[in-house]
Amino acid sequence: KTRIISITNQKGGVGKTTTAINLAYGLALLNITTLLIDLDPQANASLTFLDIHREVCNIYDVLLDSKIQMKDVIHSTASDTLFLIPSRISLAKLESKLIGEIDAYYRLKEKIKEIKDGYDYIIIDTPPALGLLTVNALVASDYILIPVQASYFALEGTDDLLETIEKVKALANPSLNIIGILITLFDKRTTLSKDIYKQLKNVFGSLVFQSKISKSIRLEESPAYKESIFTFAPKSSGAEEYMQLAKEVLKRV
Amino acid sequence: KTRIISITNQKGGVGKTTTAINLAYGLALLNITTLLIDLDPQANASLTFLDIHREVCNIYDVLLDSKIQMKDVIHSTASDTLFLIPSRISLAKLESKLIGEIDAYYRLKEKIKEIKDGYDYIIIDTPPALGLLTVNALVASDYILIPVQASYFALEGTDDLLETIEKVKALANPSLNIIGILITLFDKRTTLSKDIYKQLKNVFGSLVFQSKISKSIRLEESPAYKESIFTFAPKSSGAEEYMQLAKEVLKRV
Ligand SMILES: Nc1ncnc2c1ncn2[C@@H]1O[C@H](COP(=O)(O)OP(=O)(O)OP(=O)(O)O)[C@@H](O)[C@H]1O
Ligand SMILES: Nc1ncnc2c1ncn2[C@@H]1O[C@H](COP(=O)(O)OP(=O)(O)OP(=O)(O)O)[C@@H](O)[C@H]1O
Ligand SMILES: [Mg+2]
Ligand SMILES: [Mg+2]
Repeated sequence: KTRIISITNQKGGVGKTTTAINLAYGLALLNITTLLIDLDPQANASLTFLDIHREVCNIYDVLLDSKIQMKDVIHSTASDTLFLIPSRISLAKLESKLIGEIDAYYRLKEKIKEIKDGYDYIIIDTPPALGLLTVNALVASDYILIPVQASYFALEGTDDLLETIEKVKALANPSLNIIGILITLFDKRTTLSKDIYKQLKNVFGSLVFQSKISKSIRLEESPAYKESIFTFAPKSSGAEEYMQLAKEVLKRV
Repeated sequence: KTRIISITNQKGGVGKTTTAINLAYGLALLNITTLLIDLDPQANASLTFLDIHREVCNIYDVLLDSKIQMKDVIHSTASDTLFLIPSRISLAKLESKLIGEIDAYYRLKEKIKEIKDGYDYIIIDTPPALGLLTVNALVASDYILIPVQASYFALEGTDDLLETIEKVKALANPSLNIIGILITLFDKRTTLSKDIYKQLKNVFGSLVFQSKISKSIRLEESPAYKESIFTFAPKSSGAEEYMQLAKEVLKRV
């Protein structure tokens, strides 16, 4: 059975893309066949694996025109157990193009059906908003993984996200569940990080992952070298913490 | 003459809100009457000044129903030269409610006319997207200030933003200009930060502000205490750098 996990939080810059890339790569290293779908028009995840300035066929073409097959937009990566469906900035136009279409929120779910049997895990990176693209991901997913930056603004935004999840669960996808809350950009030297972690534990209890992702310059640098943390700095804290996260995800599924 | 500046970058978490709050407060400290408009449904800027969980009248009410006056949503702050128009999560619904309305992109510009004479500067915080809300801000503004985080993903996203600015300039607001590019979350100890700054200088030349905003835990903590950096940690690097920015903005106008 294929597991589909969305990496979602409408707050910007909390580590969604960094988590999507390194969780997908970590699972691939454990010999689990993984597909990473980039559903963010900023295409940060795609940028890490491909040269997106060259016109490549991408998820926008597939979601806009149902005649285009999902298999025609799957790209291979340096790992033979990791595949990518890239995004492009034109994806930002999808929302206005699908206004009024009754199946607008189900497009991704329908398209994933075409290819899902070929993968053990599908990881979906989402944009910093609760619009059509993110709702498509939630409708198509079994689980949602919520990265929360160890900061004040990031903590405040979680109510709106939980409300959206409840709506999607009630209206379109009753089997959607939160697989966990992941604290990111954690700095164990500051009381702010420790306070935020404590508050997350109070609010979410055992939903909070044991794994914490620390602030690390290696994680910030790796996308510029078009690599995951595992190939860029295999002995860094980032590589260890994301591998621990991959193993914790497998236990929770 | 009132100057209107949008703080915009569709990349998430680059310091838009932190810059909007502290630039507005810095200008207010220089005895310049300033209005901060929060156009982000996440309402991070509003959260810093008000208890937004209480129902307060906000920018959504005004943009949706033109009979509601802008003056009825202006709130005072601890500073007698700084005022705020807050946001709420319901603002995220505005885009779908205004579909098809020919004046959808001009609503903010029209509403600002009602109150603009009362202020020297109006600062607008925008969400991490290039949708209706951000375009409303760009149509209403004289200038756009672009915070760019010292990171790989943040640098890559600037082409899309420049394209959107050109479109707004050509179609709706010919007087819109970039007042400057502000490097944020700068860490002078790392080569990544220095490389990004060099690349920004290569691409944008003198548009890049002399002021750099360094990574600082004080800047991260201040919103949790409902304060700007100037009252929370007046002697910190964040307070000095944002005051330097406020003075540089005044020189460029
Ligand atoms: N653990 C970490 N340590 C240091 N830097 C990090 C870490 N995680 C992410 N970053 C950096 O923080 C920035 C934001 O991360 P990322 O782009 O993954 O967030 P995001 O939630 O996907 O952003 P957006 O909302 O724009 O999609 C990036 O520059 C990234 O390199
Ligand atoms: N110079 C700085 N030093 C340390 N932390 C900072 C700095 N500037 C911003 N931050 C922190 O980084 C996070 C992102 O900043 P902020 O929320 O201002 O970005 P944003 O661009 O407004 O995000 P969004 O895209 O979600 O609107 C916040 O937690 C903030 O406290
Ligand atoms: Mg991202
Ligand atoms: Mg913000």
